[in-house]
Amino acid sequence: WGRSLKPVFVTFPGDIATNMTNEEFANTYLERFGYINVQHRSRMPMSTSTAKALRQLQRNLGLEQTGQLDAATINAMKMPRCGVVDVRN
Amino acid sequence: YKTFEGNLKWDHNDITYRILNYSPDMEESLIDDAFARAFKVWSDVTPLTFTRLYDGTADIMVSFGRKDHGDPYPFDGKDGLLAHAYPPGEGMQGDAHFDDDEFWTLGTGPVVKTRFGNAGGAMCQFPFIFQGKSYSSCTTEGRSDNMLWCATTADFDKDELYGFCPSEYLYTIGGNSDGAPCKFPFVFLGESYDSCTTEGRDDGYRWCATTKNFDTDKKYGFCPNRDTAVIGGNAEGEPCHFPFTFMKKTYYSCTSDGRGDGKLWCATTENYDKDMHWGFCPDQGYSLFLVAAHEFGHALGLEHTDVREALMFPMYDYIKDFSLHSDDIQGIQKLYGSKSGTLPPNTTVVTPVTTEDPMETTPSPTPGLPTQQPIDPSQDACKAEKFDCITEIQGDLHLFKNGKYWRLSSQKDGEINGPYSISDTWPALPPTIDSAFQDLLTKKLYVFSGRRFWVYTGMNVLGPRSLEKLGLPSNIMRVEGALQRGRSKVLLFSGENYWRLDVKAQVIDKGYPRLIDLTFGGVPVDAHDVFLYNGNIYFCRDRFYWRMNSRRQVDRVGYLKYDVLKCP
Repeated sequence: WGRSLKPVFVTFPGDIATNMTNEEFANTYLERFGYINVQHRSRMPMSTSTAKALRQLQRNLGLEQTGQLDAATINAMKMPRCGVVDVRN
Repeated sequence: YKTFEGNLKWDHNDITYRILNYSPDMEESLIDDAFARAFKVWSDVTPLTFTRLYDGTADIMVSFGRKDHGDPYPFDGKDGLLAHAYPPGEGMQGDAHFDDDEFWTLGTGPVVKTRFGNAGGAMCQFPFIFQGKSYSSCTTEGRSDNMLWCATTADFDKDELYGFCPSEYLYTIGGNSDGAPCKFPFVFLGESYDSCTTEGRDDGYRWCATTKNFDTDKKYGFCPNRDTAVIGGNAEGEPCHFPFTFMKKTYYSCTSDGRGDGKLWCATTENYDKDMHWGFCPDQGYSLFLVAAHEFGHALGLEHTDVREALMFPMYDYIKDFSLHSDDIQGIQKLYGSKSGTLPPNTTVVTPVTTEDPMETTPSPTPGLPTQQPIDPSQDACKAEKFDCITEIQGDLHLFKNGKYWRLSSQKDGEINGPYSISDTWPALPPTIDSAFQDLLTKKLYVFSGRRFWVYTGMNVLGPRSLEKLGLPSNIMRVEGALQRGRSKVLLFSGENYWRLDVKAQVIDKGYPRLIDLTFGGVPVDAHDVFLYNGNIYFCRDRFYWRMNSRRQVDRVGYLKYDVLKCP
């Protein structure tokens, strides 16, 4: 009982979900749904433009506008949703 | 609300849609109904109408698919992306796609519609009691033929109402076998199969042959999912296998072990470590109605809103008693105006110009009936959205609406005469007529309105009489259509049923009622007019008709106004 349990994760065949980090997942999401303009995106993993995009996402989804990838934001990003982009030109 | 850049919208209000395929998660009629209700969400608040096509190209093509499904935006397996749709326009524009790796329900768990049994196709009731034991899914208990069944009330022991659950032993979906059940074992590419398979396909859909040998007969269909089937993974449609072994541990129920996302899964064989066959366990699922209503919003021209409670918010949220949010209503009415006909600002209205003076038309009376002059020439049959009743009388098509009727001449190349007053020609009749037919032998005119009917012989009238006098049941509220079949038989349509009337004996033949969709496949079951014209049967709903030829094939769906009345 005193021994901590270490969860073991396996890769399920045919499962599309990959072992992306939250940061990678967020970047993919922001690109896919139009919050980051891919053409002008900074190479930095969490740049100013990402923070701006996160604020816009948080505003759209009614979350606190922190510009940070906090737990509420990542949870909202993982909610079931429509595949049409949120932000266009 | 937001609209697409340039306010993309349809340039016509009579929108058509076509359902290209079905999900194995729900029975076809439930999917049809969910889509129809989703369209109604929008037609309730706009002048838009939605008509389903069964072939050809519709404005909105609706389909289910998995992962890469033929457009540049692949789906992502279970959860995450649920669906997407394109704004109005040609080609793929306007189309709506639904991820079939989701578990499609009505939002509150498996929706299991039964077939056969004694419950008239009712839904399974879970849990139900059978021989004192509670069941939360379909079962083969109590049967020796291994067929899955469920009770349709909470207590089978008391009510004894039951039906059979979807399975490949009962029917298939799509394919080319008209819903025939699977035939096991069957041969495919020289190999024998004892169950549905995904072999030979790259979209993950399970299929089977409906004859012993696919290689020779090429007959197949897709397998419906059982209520206990897993979703996604690599064993979609297979049931969980309990107990199963995973990392040398035995599991007796679904588990989230091995996953970082907390989703429940199970193995579909005894040993996951060895076979690695798995899928997600059925959950509440996503409401196809709610997701479709959202997607159809895109297909009509609405973008995502940031109003959390609105339908066009990008995230899914189950709502039990759905009603359209004011944000959605304002958005769609900006594009198309309101139901009452109010037009959106900056919309140019073009009034049709009549080039012919309607006063100059020379009406010709219904032969054998009192001559009448048109009572209101400004009322054009072409302006009628739909008619109360359409029938052929003395070779001419007669179209009835609100106390008036028009006559489509069979002699003068489809010239439309009228409107005439019903009360002037047939004084005993009420202004609203549901259906009518002229008996081929006696030339008597039978007219139905509500629960009554009249019989005209020239100017002499009998009636009104109750429908029950013809042997029709007392719960029939109206007769919606009448079709001559042979010289003394007429089919009378009401609701989803039809009866055969022996006109000579004035009785309903034995063996009736029968279900319309079993005899007349592919026509709307809620047709409000059914009539015979030029040897074809026409089923009308709103302004559209489905034409069925003598081989009982629907060979055309079109506009009554343009195709039959030849309106400009």
